[in-house]
Amino acid sequence: KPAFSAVYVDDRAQNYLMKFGYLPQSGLETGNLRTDDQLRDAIRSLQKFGGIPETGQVDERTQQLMVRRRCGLPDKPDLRLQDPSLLRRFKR
Amino acid sequence: YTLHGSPWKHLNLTWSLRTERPSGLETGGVRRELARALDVWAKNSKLTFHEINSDAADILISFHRGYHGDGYPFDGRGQILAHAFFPGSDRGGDAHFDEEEEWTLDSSGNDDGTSLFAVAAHEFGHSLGLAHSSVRGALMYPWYQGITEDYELPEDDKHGIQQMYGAPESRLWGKNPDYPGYRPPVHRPSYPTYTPRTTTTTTTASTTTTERPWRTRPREPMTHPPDRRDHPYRPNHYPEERTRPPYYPPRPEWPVTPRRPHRHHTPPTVGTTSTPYTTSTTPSSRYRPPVKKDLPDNCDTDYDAISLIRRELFIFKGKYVWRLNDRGLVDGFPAEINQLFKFPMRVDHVDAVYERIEDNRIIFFIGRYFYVFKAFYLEPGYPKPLTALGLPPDLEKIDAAMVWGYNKKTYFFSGSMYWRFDENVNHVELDYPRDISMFAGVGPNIDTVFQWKNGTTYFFKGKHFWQFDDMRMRVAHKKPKSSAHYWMGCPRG
Repeated sequence: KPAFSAVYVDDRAQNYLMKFGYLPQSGLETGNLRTDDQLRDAIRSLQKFGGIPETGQVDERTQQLMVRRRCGLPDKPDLRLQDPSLLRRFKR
Repeated sequence: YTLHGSPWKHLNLTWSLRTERPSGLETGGVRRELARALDVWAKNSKLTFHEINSDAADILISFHRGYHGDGYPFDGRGQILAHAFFPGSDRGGDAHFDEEEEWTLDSSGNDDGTSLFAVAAHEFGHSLGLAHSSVRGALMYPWYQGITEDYELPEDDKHGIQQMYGAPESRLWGKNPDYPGYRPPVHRPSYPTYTPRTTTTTTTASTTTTERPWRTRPREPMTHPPDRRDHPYRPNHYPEERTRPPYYPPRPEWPVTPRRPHRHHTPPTVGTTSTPYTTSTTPSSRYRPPVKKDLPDNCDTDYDAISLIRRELFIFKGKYVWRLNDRGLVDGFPAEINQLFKFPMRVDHVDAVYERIEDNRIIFFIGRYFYVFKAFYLEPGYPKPLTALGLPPDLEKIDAAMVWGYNKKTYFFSGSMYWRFDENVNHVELDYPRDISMFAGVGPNIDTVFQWKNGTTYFFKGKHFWQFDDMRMRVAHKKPKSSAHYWMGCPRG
């Protein structure tokens, strides 16, 4: 069994995840790399919300969900308020 | 269900449609569908909704295309259908629909169209304080699902709305004349039902008709077309008034966003004679330096644009420019912009300016046009419209432009949005515009932004500025500092 299996999420899917609140938006301009786990969790979360099997991969059903007509508001509240790395205190 | 923020403090909410003939639909039909959508929530809570024709309504409903200034641009026909704001002041409660969708006033919303009733009912859930629900079949499920004509609110949404606003007082709510929420009965004409022609016998003179089942028997004759059905919220509800033409009050003027006044600008064709500074050409007239009549007080002003050009700071305000180098203000400045840069017309302001890294050209933005300068001279073929950069045609001006030290990319700012510009393909990048809130703490409608020699980014608004922390994507200090004191060396206060 391979020790590491990377999840591939293209820009369009990442933008979708960010737009609807599944991934934090802070990395948009600074181009922060996302961890594999972070992406996988975001996809799972989307799949759970959409009521499709939680595979953690952008499979066909997820792709179908992503092109469906929908409301423009995010499904999750702003993750910047939840991401602990963004809430930690900095030394002066 | 998920609740978001605080609910409305009052139960008698008002609403108003602010777009006339949205998506080419009949305004009366749209109003009827919106009223029906609100009724879905009214029937299941203590809320009441009344239509008014005013910008002061709690819920303003409008149709927009693409970027429309609220940070949630529409994407044309397809994925994003609408959005609404949670309860609150200003935009709170407002619902926006994508005008480019194929809206139908038919509740089923077939493959060719999207039911306005279904989407409006969902969006009004947001207007009342409900966020998205992951329950499939719930009205607040984010993905579009058509709903039926006689739609009943699912349990999930019912619990949500009743937690915020309480359950309706009585099952007879709205039907009991003694109750304050009484609404007179609505005259709902039945649609003509299709009845197949029955076999007739010609053997006798009389025609025999088979008895129709009771369900298809017309209840009452139809007096007017179905799309003109009366609605309790419409002024021509009462039967005696039914003969009147429908009343559509005139649309009031759009509210004007309190921003600095926009100066419309039409560039002259390149090559026209520029106005000389001295008006008299008689021999007796001698050169007189231009009188700086409307020179702004550099210790008490905001700035139109600031840019670091060839390691010197250029500060633009009105028709003047200050030039500062390491030794301070350069002699002869402030000067008129026209004295320094050879525009083909008199310039009374610039909106934004930046120096392109690749070829050191200086790019000015004035109104809907941009000008490219090589040193002090305009390049041939300019000015060009902002649309040549891939910016939307309805964009009236750019607030600020900069090359960001963090990634050496060019950024344009306007209102609450910003774009990243690809200098290689000479076009704004895909997935833009984005909301300026990405640059946390800066806020919308900035005056200017630039990058100092050490790579630090500064945002200016009014008479103040913020230093920006590129790594943490937020302002380095929440309280802005005085521009006059820091940049112009004016005494504090």
